[in-house]
This record gives sequence, structure tokens and C-alpha cells, in this order.
Amino acid sequence: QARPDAIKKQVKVLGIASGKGGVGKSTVTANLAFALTSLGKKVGIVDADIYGANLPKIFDLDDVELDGDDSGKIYPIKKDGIELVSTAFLMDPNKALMWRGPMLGKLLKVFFEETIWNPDLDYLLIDLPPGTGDVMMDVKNFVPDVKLLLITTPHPSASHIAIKAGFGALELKEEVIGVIENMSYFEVDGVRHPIFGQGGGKTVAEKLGVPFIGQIPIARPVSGHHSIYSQTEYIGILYINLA
Amino acid sequence: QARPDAIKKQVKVLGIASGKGGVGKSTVTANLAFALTSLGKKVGIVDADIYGANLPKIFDLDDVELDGDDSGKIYPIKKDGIELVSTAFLMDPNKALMWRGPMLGKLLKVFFEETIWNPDLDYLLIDLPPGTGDVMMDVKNFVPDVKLLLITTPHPSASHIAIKAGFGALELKEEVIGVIENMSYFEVDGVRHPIFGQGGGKTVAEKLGVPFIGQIPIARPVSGHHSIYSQTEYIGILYINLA
Ligand SMILES: Nc1ncnc2c1ncn2[C@@H]1O[C@H](COP(=O)(O)OP(=O)(O)O)[C@@H](O)[C@H]1O
Ligand SMILES: Nc1ncnc2c1ncn2[C@@H]1O[C@H](COP(=O)(O)OP(=O)(O)O)[C@@H](O)[C@H]1O
Repeated sequence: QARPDAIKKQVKVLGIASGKGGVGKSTVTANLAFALTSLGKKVGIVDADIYGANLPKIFDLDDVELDGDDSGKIYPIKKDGIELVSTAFLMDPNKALMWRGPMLGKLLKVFFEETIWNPDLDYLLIDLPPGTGDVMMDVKNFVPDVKLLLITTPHPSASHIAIKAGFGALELKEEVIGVIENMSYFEVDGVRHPIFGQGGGKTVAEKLGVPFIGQIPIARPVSGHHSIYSQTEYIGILYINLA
Repeated sequence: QARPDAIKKQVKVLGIASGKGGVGKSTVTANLAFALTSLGKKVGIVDADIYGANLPKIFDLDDVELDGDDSGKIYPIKKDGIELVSTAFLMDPNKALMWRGPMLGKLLKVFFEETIWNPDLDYLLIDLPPGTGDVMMDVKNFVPDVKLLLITTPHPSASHIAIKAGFGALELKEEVIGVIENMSYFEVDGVRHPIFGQGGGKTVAEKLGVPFIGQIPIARPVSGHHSIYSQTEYIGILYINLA
């Protein structure tokens, strides 16, 4: 089964998944996009975290109006060199709160088939909702060869549920290429404080039999941003695993 | 409209709500329960966070079997002096991932009408799913006078969505008695590091026109627990607001 025309064959499509909310999945998605851009790659993001659409806030986008062409296709918003579409740009997310199945499918159809992505895109990142639900399943219908990065924190309450999400993805025959442990420690004066515990990332990777890709510390944002951090760890992750 | 018989008139029912996952809603629920217990109150918890049922892990409860009486009613699990029911005790939560409307309603019926709560219960805390969805709406059908505590972190990406959840609750005519800001800072050697930003709690309280109840810092767990912290801030919150 082929991809939609809107997403050319060479585009690497990466879904960013998690077991529960709040592990930093959207933040990691944005930071990976920044890191890829700094390596010269062209990046698009689909904010498919429909009820918790968070990426517009991360990119400081309020009151955005989408443009489209005459055929009803839409242009993504371009910010900091990255292309982005989000439910939040299409409608009042409060209305989305009651959506199920068929409506979600319609949304994904807009994102994947009716969005005019840069034809030279290298990467399309998909910020998935936490857990394994309709969206994770539907994404495979549009991009059968989607690869997933699973985000967890070190804490057992997050890793516990990340393992379930990982198995859910594997059951859907979606490839989980690795686990990233986020908010692994907070470093002050050379001392690393494991605020949210330790070991969650490695545990998830071992239980799922997938690579443990790396740790990202709790970081202070770079100036001018509230959610973009020093790119060192993210670039490291990309060099090792995705480039 | 009256409450179900299983929940006596004198029980104070508190829903713990949030805009997005990961702000510490379940952790705050557990810690408030511990604080109430230390003040001599009898406390029950309904873990209604159906897809993200996290409280069993917080209470270190794995492989739990529920007992019931001959009429098919169930006894809550008692741990650390607190009574707890959770979807996770009734079924494989992975099966719950595909549930909607009517099935959720059945679950709540079990929790509110078919659970044999301690007749001397002082407080029943309800760990709600993040956001405003079916569960928040349905809870009002069982406990019309439920009062909500709204949890956020200092960060705009959390407060932004907490405000929406708050307005959603107010539209359902559910009373939001106040906002708690969790993970407000991490204190090392007397220095308070605002790891997740500042101001989120106050912003939510102001926008909703409800009291800002207090801040809870990022804390290290007390020995023997991974999610229960020093009770000072929680007890302070209860004395000021709920006792
Ligand atoms: N590495 C990090 N360092 C500091 N704060 C972080 C980090 N990753 C995430 N955060 C913060 O944690 C919170 C949750 O992140 P978010 O991306 O919204 O999670 P999710 O998408 O999993 O719900 C946000 O306030 C975000 O700014
Ligand atoms: N005050 C706190 N100090 C330190 N860690 C906390 C605090 N509150 C929550 N946590 C941790 O933050 C993570 C998210 O908390 P959780 O209660 O699961 O959030 P939610 O129920 O909102 O999804 C967990 O790893 C939890 O242990």
C-alpha cells in the first residue's frame, strides 16, 4: 500500500509516541525538529495529538489562519524553518473533545492527503496522542512504513505505561525504532539530581527488545524560547540513530 | 438529584482534574489522600483515569483481586488505610483503550453504586482523566455536588490547557474550588530552581476566577515510597481549604 502523493517516497516519517501524557513527547518532537533543521534537513510536523494539541504553544503560534489553494488543500504554517499542521489550526480544539473514530480519520486525511508539504521534505514527524488508540492505528493506513520513537521518563509510573504502548504499537505491526528517556536528571553545579527516578528508559527498551536511544536531561530553555533547549543531546540522538 | 446510596450524604466528594496528562494529578490525589488520613480522616479514591490508570502503581498494587459480596457488589482494596477502586482492578486496561460512552458509564456505575465503601468515609477523591470528556460529565450524574480541584504545572503549555478544562467544568456546572500548582520549583541547597517555568497556577486561577490554593514543589519521595512526598505542603493545602 502506497503513501499519499502529498508525502514523497524519500520522506522519512517518524511517529513520536508515549504511554502517558506529560513525558515531554511534544517537546521532544519540537526539539528533534530543531536539531534536524540545524543539520540541514527539511522538516515537517503533524500535530496529531488531537485533544492535547500542544505544539502550537511550543512554537508560540496563537490565532493562526491557514491558507489553502483553490482545490481546498492547505498550506502548513512555517515557523523557524519548520512546517507544521495541527488540529488547533483547523478548529476549536474544545469541539474536538467529543470526536471519535470517523472524525479523527477525516482529520488525518487532511494532514496526510490534503496538506501541501514542501516537496523536498526530508523528515515528517508525527506528534501522536499518548497511548495506543485510534490515531496510532489510523496513521499506519496513511503511512504503512511509519517508524516510532517511544518517549518515557525515568519513573516507573511512566515506563510501566510506555511498555504497554510499545507492545500495542508492535501488535499494530508498527516498527518501534527505539526509546528515548526524557527528563532523566537535573544538573546543578555538576551534580545530577534524578528528580523523577531512574531506569525507566532502559526498562522499556529491554522489555520491548528495542534500542535504548538515549537520555535527555531536564534543561533550561535557550533564550527567546520556552520549550527549545540546548540541541546537544538531540543532535547526538540523531547522529547515532536516524541520520 | 440524590447521590447513590453507596456514598453517604456526609462524604465530601472531590474530583481531581487537569488539562493535560503528566502534571501530577494522580500523584497529588494520592498525596492529598495521605494528608487527609494523617489528619484522622477516612478516605476513599476512585481511579477514574481509565486509560491512564496510574494510582495502583503509585500505591504499589500489582495483580490485585477484588472481593465482592453475594449480591455482586465489590469491596475496594485497602492500602495504607485508604480505600481504592480502579479500572485496572476490574479488567485489562488495554481492553479499555477502545471503550467509549456507554462502557465508561458502566464503569462509573460500578465505582459509585456497586462498591461497598466504608460507611464512615469522610472524603471520596476521584482521579479524573485529563481534559474534559465523558468521565467528567458522567461523574456529575452520580454526584451532582462534586467539587473539583484543578492541577497544573507552572508551564504555559500546561496552564493553557488547564484553563480550557476549567471552563469546560464550569460549563458542566461543576464547581471548581481552586487551582493547585504542582512541581512549582526544585529546591537545592536553599535555591529554588523554577524548572518548569513560573506563573501557570496563578494564571489559571485568575482566568477562571477561582482561588489559587497553593504550590507543591518537586519533592523527593519519603522512604519506602516512590510517589509519596513530605506531607507538609499537602496538609497546608487541606487546612486552608478543605477541612
Ligand atoms: N527535557 C526537558 N527539560 C525541561 N522541561 C521539559 C523537558 N521535556 C519536557 N519538558 C516540560 O515538561 C512538560 C510536559 O512536556 P510536553 O511536551 O507537553 O509533554 P507531552 O507531549 O508528553 O504531554 C512541559 O511543561 C515541558 O515544557
Ligand atoms: N511534586 C512532585 N515532585 C516530584 N515528582 C512528581 C511530583 N508530582 C508528580 N511527580 C511525578 O511526575 C510524573 C507525573 O505524575 P502523574 O501523577 O503520573 O501525573 P498525571 O496523573 O497528571 O498524568 C510522575 O513520574 C510523578 O511521580
